Amino acid sequence: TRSRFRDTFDKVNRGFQNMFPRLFGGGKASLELTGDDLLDTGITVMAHPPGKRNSTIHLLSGGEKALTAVALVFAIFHLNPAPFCMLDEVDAPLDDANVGRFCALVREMSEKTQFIFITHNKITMELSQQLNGITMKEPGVSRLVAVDLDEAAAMAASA
Amino acid sequence: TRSRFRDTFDKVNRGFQNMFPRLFGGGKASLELTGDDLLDTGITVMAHPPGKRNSTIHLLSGGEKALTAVALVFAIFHLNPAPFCMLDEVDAPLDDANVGRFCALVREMSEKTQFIFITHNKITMELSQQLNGITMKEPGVSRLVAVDLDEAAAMAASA
Amino acid sequence: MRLSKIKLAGFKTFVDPTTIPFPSNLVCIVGPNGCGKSNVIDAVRWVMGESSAKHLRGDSMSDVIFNGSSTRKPVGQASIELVFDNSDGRLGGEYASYSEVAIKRVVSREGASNYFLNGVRCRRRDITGIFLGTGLGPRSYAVIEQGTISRFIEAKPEEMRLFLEEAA
Amino acid sequence: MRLSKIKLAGFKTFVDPTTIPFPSNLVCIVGPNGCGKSNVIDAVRWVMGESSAKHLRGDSMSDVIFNGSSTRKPVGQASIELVFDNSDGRLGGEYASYSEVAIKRVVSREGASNYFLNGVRCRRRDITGIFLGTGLGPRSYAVIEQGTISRFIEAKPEEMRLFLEEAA
Ligand SMILES: Nc1ncnc2c1ncn2[C@@H]1O[C@H](COP(=O)(O)OP(=O)(O)OP(=O)(O)O)[C@@H](O)[C@H]1O
Ligand SMILES: Nc1ncnc2c1ncn2[C@@H]1O[C@H](COP(=O)(O)OP(=O)(O)OP(=O)(O)O)[C@@H](O)[C@H]1O
Ligand SMILES: [Mg+2]
Ligand SMILES: [Mg+2]
Repeated sequence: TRSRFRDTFDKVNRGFQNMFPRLFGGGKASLELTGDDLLDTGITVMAHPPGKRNSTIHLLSGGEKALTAVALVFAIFHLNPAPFCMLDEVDAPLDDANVGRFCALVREMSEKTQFIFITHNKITMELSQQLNGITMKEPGVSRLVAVDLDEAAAMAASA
Repeated sequence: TRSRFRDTFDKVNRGFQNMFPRLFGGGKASLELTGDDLLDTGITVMAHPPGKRNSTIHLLSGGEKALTAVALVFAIFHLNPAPFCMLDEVDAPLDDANVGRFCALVREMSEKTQFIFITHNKITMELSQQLNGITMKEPGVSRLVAVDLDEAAAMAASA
Repeated sequence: MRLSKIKLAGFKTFVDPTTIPFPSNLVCIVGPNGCGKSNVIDAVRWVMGESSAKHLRGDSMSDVIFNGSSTRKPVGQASIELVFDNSDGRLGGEYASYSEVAIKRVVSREGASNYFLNGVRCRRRDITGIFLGTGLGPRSYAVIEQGTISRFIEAKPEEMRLFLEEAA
Repeated sequence: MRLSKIKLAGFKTFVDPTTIPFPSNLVCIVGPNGCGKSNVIDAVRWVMGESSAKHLRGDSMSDVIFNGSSTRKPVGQASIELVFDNSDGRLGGEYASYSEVAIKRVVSREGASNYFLNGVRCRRRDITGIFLGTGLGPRSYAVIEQGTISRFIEAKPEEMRLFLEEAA
């Protein structure tokens, strides 16, 4: 039904326009409709990191793409906040400044949503209130170990 | 030219069997032929990180896959050493222990092959003899800056 | 509603019964390459009804069952249980009054899966039904697998539309 | 034979003429997200003959030409030059006696590319010919683009065979 789609699109678009500059420290982004009929139109993503005029999403760098995608996923959480969010190394392509902004946003959203995240990045580890370490002291067998921040950093450092 | 293919296969397989345990600190890997006729047989990759018996390549973790692929690429360099090797953030999925072994191997191979690599990882930056920094002091415009190790680490930390 | 713990047994590298606690809203999982972190994500998607072996990085559904290591023999079954704290009554329908909701899936090498809701056997439909409208599910936007985050913006316009409609 | 420098002008984010030196066998390129590091890799593959816009992350071949920023206007052409130190005479054929070999590619918005070898105009075939047998080329195993390393082992058996044959 047209009005339902319109409503969903507008909400996510507003969320996306809000999240993007907070993650990039500036710039702007939006969702665009490709057709006129709300019943079958497609959706494209426009994103301009600070200072850039680039035309298509494909020209974005590896880190810029990942961060733009995070902004979109978090915008969807605004529309329909799932009880938890699990992230598997989404911070891997990001430089430290972008990791910092990503962590600040996750901390804020964690008031309403539970975040469970896997990372090798020490800055992201510091965001957590609870660290679960997994080791393979016995080769091929996973075991849980309690770790503190220093141990976690060391764990990411040793196999 | 069955014998040419056989020769290529054997050389790369030997290189792969040598590189894999050096990158993983143990374990073994090999290339297998899928058919009997050397003129049209395919090739599959078998890899067993230390302590693991897994059957297929698909079950490997993100970091294990990347490291196995690096072992294969370096094995091909053994067969036909290209004048230079350019690597764009291949170390991103690796934990620090694997990054360390990767760097040790690159250092050794750099006696014969020139390595030009892009990284955000401070351990890999230390491997280099020359650091080229790229900044966008003017938004959207790339410019080269000379950097030392501390500055490089700071660069990866600031946008 | 939040996830309070996950219990794994015989699932991929978690051959011994293991309970991973999630006591707060910011929980981090760390460890070296290949130690089993992404296997935990696979476990969550599997118990929520994932039915494609390929999406679990395997060739067949029995690839989720521990198939041995250099010191251990393969086992015959895998089981995963997610325990939710539902004290806010957010999980709808007949379960709203339960303060704790546990969903469990068990599979043996012969292949048939059994699902359980608070210890009582149920169908796969009951599990997917319970999550309807919450945004959760085996392929939900709430679970981002390793290396897949950028796919969300690289999708074709028609796929992007479908993606938004499912999330609503 | 090694790469001694790359000269970029008007190519993607390198709108001003820029020379990046590679004085040793271990050279690292660093910088924040989006600053232009992978654009350098694209430049190397482009000058070696890459002819697919999609493989250069663009929609058309003119996407390699700087198309403006918040403070600059778009420019009309892009040019890349790779300068090799060939003092070991490894680059074969008629160029073995040259101690320095420079390959250059220039393109304008109308679309036609011009190739140059040590400053003398030549055809694309001459450039691809010079690299024959060295392992180099626009899609060579010697240039690993961002996020693609694991593809080498995920290939199907027939593709893996082709990959090895090309490398020989
Ligand atoms: N059924 C199974 N039985 C035994 N081992 C298995 C099974 N399925 C997968 N594995 C093993 O699990 C390992 C992968 O684990 P996982 O992907 O969780 O690692 P990870 O901690 O995420 O590592 P990374 O940091 O590299 O992403 C592989 O080494 C694989 O062999
Ligand atoms: N023709 C062009 N004109 C202007 N800017 C361009 C052009 N083509 C690409 N860009 C810009 O180049 C940037 C991408 O650069 P690149 O991929 O080299 O970044 P990077 O340094 O590799 O970053 P990361 O660390 O995230 O991988 C994008 O922001 C894009 O807008
Ligand atoms: Mg993983
Ligand atoms: Mg890049």
